[in-house]
Amino acid sequence: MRLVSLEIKGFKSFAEKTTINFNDSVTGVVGPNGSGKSNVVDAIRWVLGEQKTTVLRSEKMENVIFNGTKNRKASALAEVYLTFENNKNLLPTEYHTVTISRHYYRNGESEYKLNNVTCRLKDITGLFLDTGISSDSYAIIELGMVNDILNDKDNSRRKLFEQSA
Amino acid sequence: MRLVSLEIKGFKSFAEKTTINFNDSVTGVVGPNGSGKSNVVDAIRWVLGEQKTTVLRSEKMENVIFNGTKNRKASALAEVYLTFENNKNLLPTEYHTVTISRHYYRNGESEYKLNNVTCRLKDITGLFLDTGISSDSYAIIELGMVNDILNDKDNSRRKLFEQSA
Amino acid sequence: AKTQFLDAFMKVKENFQNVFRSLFTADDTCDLVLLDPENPLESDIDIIAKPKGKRPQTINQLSGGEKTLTAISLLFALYLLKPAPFCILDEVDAPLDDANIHKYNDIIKQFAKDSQFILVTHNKQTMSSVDSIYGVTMQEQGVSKVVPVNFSSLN
Amino acid sequence: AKTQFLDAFMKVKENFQNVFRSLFTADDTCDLVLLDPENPLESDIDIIAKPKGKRPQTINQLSGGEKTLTAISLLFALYLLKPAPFCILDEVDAPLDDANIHKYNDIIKQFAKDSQFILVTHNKQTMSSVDSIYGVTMQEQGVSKVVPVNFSSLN
Ligand SMILES: Nc1ncnc2c1ncn2[C@@H]1O[C@H](COP(=O)(O)OP(=O)(O)OP(=O)(O)O)[C@@H](O)[C@H]1O
Ligand SMILES: Nc1ncnc2c1ncn2[C@@H]1O[C@H](COP(=O)(O)OP(=O)(O)OP(=O)(O)O)[C@@H](O)[C@H]1O
Ligand SMILES: [Mg+2]
Ligand SMILES: [Mg+2]
Repeated sequence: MRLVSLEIKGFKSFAEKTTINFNDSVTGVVGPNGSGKSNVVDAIRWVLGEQKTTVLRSEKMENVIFNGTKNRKASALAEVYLTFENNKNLLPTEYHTVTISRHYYRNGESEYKLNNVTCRLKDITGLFLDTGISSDSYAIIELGMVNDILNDKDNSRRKLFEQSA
Repeated sequence: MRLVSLEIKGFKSFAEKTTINFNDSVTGVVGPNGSGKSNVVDAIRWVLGEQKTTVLRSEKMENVIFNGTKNRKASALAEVYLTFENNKNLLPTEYHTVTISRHYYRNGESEYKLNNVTCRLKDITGLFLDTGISSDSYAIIELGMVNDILNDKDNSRRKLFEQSA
Repeated sequence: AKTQFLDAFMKVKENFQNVFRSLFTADDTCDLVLLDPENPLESDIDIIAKPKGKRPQTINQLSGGEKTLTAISLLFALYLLKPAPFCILDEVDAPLDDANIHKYNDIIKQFAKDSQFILVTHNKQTMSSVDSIYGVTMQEQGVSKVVPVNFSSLN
Repeated sequence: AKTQFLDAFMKVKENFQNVFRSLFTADDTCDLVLLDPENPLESDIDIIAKPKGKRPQTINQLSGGEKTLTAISLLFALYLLKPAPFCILDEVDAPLDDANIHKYNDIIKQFAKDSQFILVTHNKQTMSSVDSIYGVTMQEQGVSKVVPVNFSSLN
C-alpha cells in the first residue's frame, strides 16, 4: 500500500483546500514555527479516526475547525481526504485506489467516507487492521512520544508492544 | 556578582579535574550528544545545593560520582567548586572572591565549604538569598522546565512566581 | 504579602508582554491572568498567548516553537523582576526556526549587559552569536574533557 | 497469546539491538527486559542502554540525545516487526548532534526502501537527505499554505 495524497480543507490553520502529493520514499516537510507542519500530521491522525482531543492539541473536537482570523471568518466544516494505492493488495478491498475522508461540522455532526461513500469509523479501522496504520500507530512519532517511552508514562511501552505484536 | 570559574572533579563524566572560566557576557557550551554539557549544568545545580536526585537524573546521590569505564576505575568522591566575584557587594560577606564547594563521598559522607572552610548548606543558601541564585532557580532553564510551565505540572507556574516575587 | 504578590504579578505581566512582543512581533498580544483574583496567593495562573493574528483558544493549540517562545517570555519576565547574576539555558533553542533563533539570541545579548549567560546548544546560529565557546568532548570513552573553542574552527 | 507475545518480544529485542548498534556503534550494547517474565502479558518492560563504553545505571542517566536515539531504536525495532506502509517523524531530530543526524537519516533511507517516510524538520542536514520537500508557510496571517520546494532555494 502506498500513500498517494492528502487533501486538507477547513482543518486547523488550513482554511483553503490544500493538497500534498507523496511521490517519493522520503518526503520532507519544512517551514517556520507555527506555519502548520504539525497540523498536517494532526490531519493524518484525524482522518484515521483519532478521537482524543488532547492528542490533537484541542480542548474539544470543534477546535479542529479553522477558527478564523481578523480577515477571514471561521469555517463551518473541517475535511481531510487521504488517498492510498492498494498496490500490494494489503487492503481487503478490490479497489486499486482507496480514499478515506472525515468531515466534521461545527454543530457536531460528523461523517466518515470510503471512496466517497458514507461509512462508519469501524469500516475504516477494519480496512487498516494489521497494516500498522491507525491513529495511535507506532508509526507516527513525535518528541512527546519519545519522552513517554523513556518515562514509561501510563504504561506506554506495554501499549506500544501490544499494538505491533 | 560575577561568575568567575567552575571546577569539576569526579562528578558524573568528569573523571579528571576540569576548569571552565566565565570571562564573557555570553558563553556557549557545545559538543556531541552525551559528551557532558548537561553534566556541567548539573554540577552547577549540585554545588548550589540541589538535593533532588531526579533533577540530577540520578536514582541516588551516589550516582553523581564518576562510576568508571573499562579503562578507569570509579572515583571515590565527587567535588565541584564555583567561584564568584562579589563585585557589586550583593553577597553579604566582606570577601571579594567567594568560592563555594560541595564534596560527596561514596560512603555517603557529604561536605560543603565556603572559601575552603567547612560550613553547612544553609550558610551557602543564606549567602545567595535574594540574588535569584539557588539550585531550583528560574535562571537555570532546560526544555523539561519549558514543558512544565506550559502544562502547569505540579503547580509549577505558582512555584516560579513565589521564587521571584 | 498579598499586596507584595499582586505588585510583583503586575510587573511580571508587563515584562511578559514586552518580551513576548520582541520575540514575536509588536502586534502580538499575550496576558497573564489570575484565575482566582480574590485569592492571589493560592490562585492558578493562566497564560494567554496570541501570536500573529491567530486566535488560539488555549496555549495548547500553539505550535511547538510558539509554545517554547511563550514559556521563554514568561521565564525572562520573571528574570527581569529580579535579575539573577547568571542564567543558564540548556538547548532551549532546539524547537526554534532560524528567524526565532535570531530573536532569541538578540534578546539574550540585551540581558547580557547585566548578567552572564551560559548557552548549551547544538545550533550554529547560536554558536556564532556568543562571545566565547567551550567545547565538551569525550576523546577517552566515557570521560568528559572541556576545551576553549574558536568558532571558525567549528564550521 | 502468551507464546505469540514472547515470540514478538524476542524479535523486537533483536531488532532493537541491531538498530541501536547502527545508531550508536557496533560495540554498544542494549537490552529489553521483561521485569516479570512469568507474567509476560502484564509485565513492565525495562530498557537497558549502554552507549560507547559507558555504564549508566538507568537510561535516565543518559543525555538528551542518547535518550532520543534509544527511544528511536525501540520504535524502529517495533516498526521492523510489522512495517507500516508509511512512517511520520515530527522534529524527532531536534535533540541530535550533526553526526547522529547523519546516522538517523541513513537508517531512514534504508527503511524507506519498503515504506514511505515523512520527516517534519528544521534541520538542514535532514533537508538535504530527503527526496523531496514541501514547504508550509503562512503568508496570509493565520492561514497555512503548502508549496513544493527546491532545496537549493532554501539555503
Ligand atoms: N482551529 C484552528 N484554526 C486556525 N488556526 C489554528 C487552529 N488550530 C491550530 N491553529 C494554529 O496552528 C498553529 C500551529 O501550527 P503547527 O503546530 O502545525 O505549527 P508547526 O509548523 O508544527 O510549528 P513548529 O515548528 O513550531 O512545531 C498555531 O499557531 C495555532 O494557533
Ligand atoms: N556518574 C557518572 N559517571 C560516569 N558517567 C556518567 C555519570 N553520570 C552520567 N554519566 C554519563 O554522562 C553522559 C551524559 O552527559 P550529558 O547529559 O552531559 O550529555 P550532553 O552533552 O548534555 O548531551 P546531549 O547533547 O545529548 O544533551 C551519559 O552518557 C552518562 O552515561
Ligand atoms: Mg510542530
Ligand atoms: Mg544535554
